[in-house]
Amino acid sequence: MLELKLVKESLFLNVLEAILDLVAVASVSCSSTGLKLQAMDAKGVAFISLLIPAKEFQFYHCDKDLSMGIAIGDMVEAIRSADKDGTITIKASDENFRNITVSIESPECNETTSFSLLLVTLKRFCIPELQGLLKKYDACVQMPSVDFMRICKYLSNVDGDVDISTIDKGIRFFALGKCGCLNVKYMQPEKATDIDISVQAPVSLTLDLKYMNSFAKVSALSNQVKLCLSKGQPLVVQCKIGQKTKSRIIYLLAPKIKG
Amino acid sequence: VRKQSQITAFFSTS
Repeated sequence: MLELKLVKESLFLNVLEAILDLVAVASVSCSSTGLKLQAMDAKGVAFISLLIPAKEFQFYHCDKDLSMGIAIGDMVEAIRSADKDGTITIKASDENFRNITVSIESPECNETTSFSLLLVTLKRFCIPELQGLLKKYDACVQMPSVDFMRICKYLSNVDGDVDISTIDKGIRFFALGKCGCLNVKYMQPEKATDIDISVQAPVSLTLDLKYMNSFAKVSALSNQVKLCLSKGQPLVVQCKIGQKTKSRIIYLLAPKIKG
Repeated sequence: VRKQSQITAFFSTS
Protein backbone atom coordinates (compact mmCIF):
# COMPACT_ATOMS: atom_id res chain seq x y z
CA MET A 1 0.00 0.00 0.00
CA LEU A 2 1.12 3.53 -0.74
CA GLU A 3 -0.01 6.63 1.06
CA LEU A 4 1.53 10.04 0.69
CA LYS A 5 0.41 13.39 1.93
CA LEU A 6 1.41 16.86 0.87
CA VAL A 7 0.19 20.42 1.19
CA LYS A 8 -1.04 22.08 -1.95
CA GLU A 9 1.70 24.68 -2.00
CA SER A 10 4.41 22.03 -1.97
CA LEU A 11 7.37 21.92 -4.29
CA PHE A 12 6.26 18.58 -5.69
CA LEU A 13 3.10 20.05 -7.14
CA ASN A 14 4.95 23.10 -8.44
CA VAL A 15 7.32 20.77 -10.25
CA LEU A 16 4.43 18.79 -11.75
CA GLU A 17 2.88 22.05 -12.93
CA ALA A 18 6.19 23.06 -14.52
CA ILE A 19 6.64 19.85 -16.51
CA LEU A 20 3.07 19.68 -17.79
CA ASP A 21 3.79 21.57 -21.00
CA LEU A 22 6.06 18.69 -21.97
CA VAL A 23 4.31 15.62 -20.61
CA ALA A 24 0.81 14.58 -19.58
CA VAL A 25 1.43 11.03 -18.43
CA ALA A 26 4.28 9.70 -16.32
CA SER A 27 5.59 6.47 -14.94
CA VAL A 28 5.80 6.76 -11.16
CA SER A 29 7.71 4.26 -9.00
CA CYS A 30 7.46 4.31 -5.25
CA SER A 31 9.56 2.48 -2.69
CA SER A 32 10.11 2.94 1.04
CA THR A 33 12.84 5.51 0.30
CA GLY A 34 10.84 7.80 -1.98
CA LEU A 35 9.22 8.51 -5.30
CA LYS A 36 10.69 8.46 -8.79
CA LEU A 37 8.90 9.84 -11.81
CA GLN A 38 9.91 9.27 -15.42
CA ALA A 39 8.20 10.76 -18.42
CA MET A 40 8.84 11.30 -22.10
CA ASP A 41 7.25 13.98 -24.26
CA ALA A 42 4.80 12.92 -26.98
CA LYS A 43 7.36 13.43 -29.76
CA GLY A 44 9.96 11.24 -28.04
CA VAL A 45 12.53 14.04 -27.93
CA ALA A 46 12.81 14.89 -24.23
CA PHE A 47 12.90 12.74 -21.13
CA ILE A 48 12.30 13.84 -17.55
CA SER A 49 13.45 12.04 -14.43
CA LEU A 50 12.33 13.31 -11.05
CA LEU A 51 13.40 11.98 -7.65
CA ILE A 52 11.74 12.98 -4.40
CA PRO A 53 12.90 11.31 -1.17
CA ALA A 54 10.20 10.12 1.27
CA LYS A 55 11.08 12.69 3.90
CA GLU A 56 10.11 15.56 1.60
CA PHE A 57 6.45 14.62 1.99
CA GLN A 58 4.32 15.62 4.94
CA PHE A 59 3.55 11.90 5.33
CA TYR A 60 4.92 9.00 3.32
CA HIS A 61 4.29 5.30 3.66
CA CYS A 62 5.09 2.63 1.08
CA ASP A 63 5.39 -0.96 2.25
CA LYS A 64 5.77 -2.54 -1.19
CA ASP A 65 7.52 -1.26 -4.31
CA LEU A 66 4.95 0.02 -6.81
CA SER A 67 5.19 1.20 -10.38
CA MET A 68 2.25 2.88 -12.06
CA GLY A 69 1.35 4.98 -15.07
CA ILE A 70 -0.37 8.17 -13.97
CA ALA A 71 -2.10 10.82 -16.07
CA ILE A 72 -0.42 13.63 -14.15
CA GLY A 73 -2.16 16.23 -16.31
CA ASP A 74 -5.55 15.07 -15.02
CA MET A 75 -4.22 14.82 -11.47
CA VAL A 76 -2.83 18.35 -11.43
CA GLU A 77 -6.00 19.69 -13.04
CA ALA A 78 -8.06 18.27 -10.19
CA ILE A 79 -5.67 19.51 -7.51
CA ARG A 80 -5.60 23.03 -8.98
CA SER A 81 -9.15 23.61 -7.74
CA ALA A 82 -8.17 22.91 -4.12
CA ASP A 83 -7.71 25.62 -1.52
CA LYS A 84 -4.08 26.74 -1.38
CA ASP A 85 -3.65 25.50 2.20
CA GLY A 86 -5.47 22.24 1.53
CA THR A 87 -3.89 18.86 2.18
CA ILE A 88 -3.65 16.31 -0.59
CA THR A 89 -3.45 12.58 0.09
CA ILE A 90 -2.61 10.10 -2.65
CA LYS A 91 -3.31 6.42 -2.01
CA ALA A 92 -2.79 3.23 -3.97
CA SER A 93 -3.77 -0.15 -2.60
CA ASP A 94 -2.55 -3.63 -3.54
CA GLU A 95 -6.07 -5.08 -3.69
CA ASN A 96 -7.32 -2.82 -6.45
CA PHE A 97 -4.31 -1.76 -8.44
CA ARG A 98 -6.23 -0.20 -11.30
CA ASN A 99 -6.55 3.27 -9.89
CA ILE A 100 -5.22 5.67 -7.28
CA THR A 101 -7.29 7.78 -4.95
CA VAL A 102 -6.53 11.45 -4.57
CA SER A 103 -8.22 13.15 -1.59
CA ILE A 104 -8.23 16.86 -0.99
CA GLU A 105 -8.98 18.11 2.51
CA SER A 106 -9.81 21.75 3.22
CA PRO A 107 -7.61 23.64 5.75
CA GLU A 108 -10.45 23.52 8.35
CA CYS A 109 -10.78 19.76 7.73
CA ASN A 110 -14.54 20.15 7.25
CA GLU A 111 -14.58 19.26 3.56
CA THR A 112 -12.99 16.30 1.84
CA THR A 113 -13.11 15.60 -1.88
CA SER A 114 -11.91 12.27 -3.20
CA PHE A 115 -11.48 11.19 -6.73
CA SER A 116 -10.32 8.02 -8.28
CA LEU A 117 -7.87 8.22 -11.15
CA LEU A 118 -7.50 5.26 -13.49
CA LEU A 119 -3.92 4.13 -13.99
CA VAL A 120 -2.57 3.99 -17.53
CA THR A 121 -0.22 1.50 -19.17
CA LEU A 122 3.18 2.90 -19.99
CA LYS A 123 6.53 1.58 -21.09
CA ARG A 124 9.29 1.75 -18.52
CA PHE A 125 12.66 2.96 -19.74
CA CYS A 126 16.04 1.71 -18.70
CA ILE A 127 18.09 4.86 -18.80
CA PRO A 128 21.83 4.49 -18.36
CA GLU A 129 23.05 5.12 -14.83
CA LEU A 130 23.35 8.87 -14.99
CA GLN A 131 26.32 9.67 -12.78
CA GLY A 132 28.43 7.14 -14.68
CA LEU A 133 27.20 8.53 -18.00
CA LEU A 134 28.03 12.11 -17.06
CA LYS A 135 31.63 11.26 -16.17
CA LYS A 136 32.15 10.61 -19.86
CA TYR A 137 30.56 13.89 -20.92
CA ASP A 138 32.72 16.44 -22.75
CA ALA A 139 31.60 19.59 -20.96
CA CYS A 140 29.58 20.62 -17.89
CA VAL A 141 28.32 24.06 -16.98
CA GLN A 142 27.09 24.81 -13.47
CA MET A 143 25.33 28.17 -13.43
CA PRO A 144 22.73 30.18 -11.48
CA SER A 145 19.28 29.27 -12.76
CA VAL A 146 18.45 32.97 -13.23
CA ASP A 147 21.26 33.14 -15.80
CA PHE A 148 19.93 30.06 -17.55
CA MET A 149 16.40 31.46 -17.57
CA ARG A 150 17.56 34.80 -18.95
CA ILE A 151 19.51 33.11 -21.73
CA CYS A 152 16.48 30.95 -22.59
CA LYS A 153 14.35 34.10 -22.66
CA TYR A 154 16.76 35.76 -25.10
CA LEU A 155 16.72 32.60 -27.21
CA SER A 156 12.93 32.48 -27.22
CA ASN A 157 12.97 35.65 -29.34
CA VAL A 158 14.31 33.52 -32.15
CA ASP A 159 12.20 30.71 -33.51
CA GLY A 160 14.20 27.66 -34.46
CA ASP A 161 17.16 25.72 -33.18
CA VAL A 162 19.94 26.60 -30.80
CA ASP A 163 23.57 25.55 -31.12
CA ILE A 164 25.34 25.20 -27.80
CA SER A 165 29.11 25.03 -28.24
CA THR A 166 32.15 25.16 -26.04
CA ILE A 167 34.51 28.08 -26.59
CA ASP A 168 37.70 29.10 -24.80
CA LYS A 169 36.79 29.36 -21.06
CA GLY A 170 33.08 29.33 -21.72
CA ILE A 171 30.13 28.26 -23.82
CA ARG A 172 28.21 29.90 -26.61
CA PHE A 173 24.51 29.79 -27.43
CA PHE A 174 23.71 30.61 -31.03
CA ALA A 175 20.23 30.70 -32.53
CA LEU A 176 19.35 31.39 -36.13
CA GLY A 177 15.78 32.28 -37.03
CA LYS A 178 13.80 33.92 -39.81
CA CYS A 179 14.22 37.41 -38.32
CA GLY A 180 17.94 37.20 -37.61
CA CYS A 181 20.33 35.50 -35.23
CA LEU A 182 21.23 35.67 -31.57
CA ASN A 183 24.55 34.99 -29.94
CA VAL A 184 25.16 34.59 -26.19
CA LYS A 185 28.65 34.00 -24.85
CA TYR A 186 28.75 32.75 -21.25
CA MET A 187 32.24 32.76 -19.75
CA GLN A 188 33.86 31.49 -16.58
CA PRO A 189 34.44 34.60 -14.43
CA GLU A 190 37.63 34.81 -12.39
CA LYS A 191 36.01 35.15 -8.98
CA ALA A 192 32.40 33.89 -8.98
CA THR A 193 31.91 30.63 -7.12
CA ASP A 194 28.45 29.84 -8.43
CA ILE A 195 29.62 29.38 -12.01
CA ASP A 196 31.74 26.43 -12.97
CA ILE A 197 32.45 25.66 -16.60
CA SER A 198 34.56 22.59 -17.22
CA VAL A 199 35.44 21.46 -20.72
CA GLN A 200 37.19 18.13 -21.33
CA ALA A 201 36.77 18.23 -25.10
CA PRO A 202 35.22 20.68 -27.58
CA VAL A 203 31.57 19.93 -28.28
CA SER A 204 28.69 21.45 -30.19
CA LEU A 205 25.03 20.34 -30.04
CA THR A 206 22.02 21.53 -32.03
CA LEU A 207 18.79 21.49 -30.04
CA ASP A 208 15.15 22.43 -30.51
CA LEU A 209 14.64 25.78 -28.76
CA LYS A 210 11.13 25.20 -27.51
CA TYR A 211 12.32 22.49 -25.13
CA MET A 212 14.91 24.80 -23.61
CA ASN A 213 12.13 27.14 -22.53
CA SER A 214 10.28 24.32 -20.80
CA PHE A 215 13.47 23.41 -18.95
CA ALA A 216 13.93 27.01 -17.85
CA LYS A 217 10.55 26.86 -16.07
CA VAL A 218 11.63 24.12 -13.73
CA SER A 219 14.99 25.67 -13.03
CA ALA A 220 12.99 28.54 -11.48
CA LEU A 221 12.46 26.16 -8.54
CA SER A 222 16.17 25.99 -7.83
CA ASN A 223 19.14 28.37 -7.46
CA GLN A 224 21.51 26.40 -9.61
CA VAL A 225 21.28 24.41 -12.80
CA LYS A 226 23.84 22.17 -14.46
CA LEU A 227 24.07 21.57 -18.20
CA CYS A 228 26.15 18.69 -19.55
CA LEU A 229 27.06 18.24 -23.20
CA SER A 230 28.73 15.48 -25.13
CA LYS A 231 29.12 14.86 -28.83
CA GLY A 232 26.15 12.96 -30.26
CA GLN A 233 24.61 12.51 -26.81
CA PRO A 234 21.48 14.07 -25.27
CA LEU A 235 21.87 17.39 -23.51
CA VAL A 236 21.50 16.82 -19.77
CA VAL A 237 19.95 19.55 -17.65
CA GLN A 238 19.83 18.82 -13.96
CA CYS A 239 18.87 20.76 -10.90
CA LYS A 240 18.11 20.22 -7.27
CA ILE A 241 14.61 21.26 -6.31
CA GLY A 242 14.45 23.72 -3.44
CA GLN A 243 17.26 24.72 -1.14
CA LYS A 244 17.73 22.03 1.48
CA THR A 245 16.21 19.01 -0.17
CA LYS A 246 17.63 16.01 -1.94
CA SER A 247 14.92 16.20 -4.56
CA ARG A 248 16.24 16.60 -8.05
CA ILE A 249 15.04 16.77 -11.61
CA ILE A 250 16.96 15.73 -14.70
CA TYR A 251 16.05 16.43 -18.28
CA LEU A 252 17.54 14.69 -21.28
CA LEU A 253 17.06 16.32 -24.66
CA ALA A 254 17.91 14.47 -27.87
CA PRO A 255 20.10 16.56 -30.21
CA LYS A 256 19.45 17.26 -33.87
CA ILE A 257 21.79 15.30 -36.06
CA LYS A 258 22.98 15.58 -39.65
CA GLY A 259 20.21 14.12 -41.81
CA VAL B 1 19.92 19.67 -43.02
CA ARG B 2 19.58 18.39 -39.49
CA LYS B 3 16.93 16.01 -38.26
CA GLN B 4 15.67 15.50 -34.77
CA SER B 5 16.93 12.32 -33.10
CA GLN B 6 14.74 10.38 -30.71
CA ILE B 7 15.59 10.18 -27.04
CA THR B 8 14.70 6.49 -27.05
CA ALA B 9 17.71 5.91 -29.30
CA PHE B 10 19.88 6.55 -26.24
CA PHE B 11 18.37 3.98 -23.89
CA SER B 12 16.53 0.71 -24.02
CA THR B 13 12.98 -0.11 -22.99
CA SER B 14 11.76 -2.98 -20.85
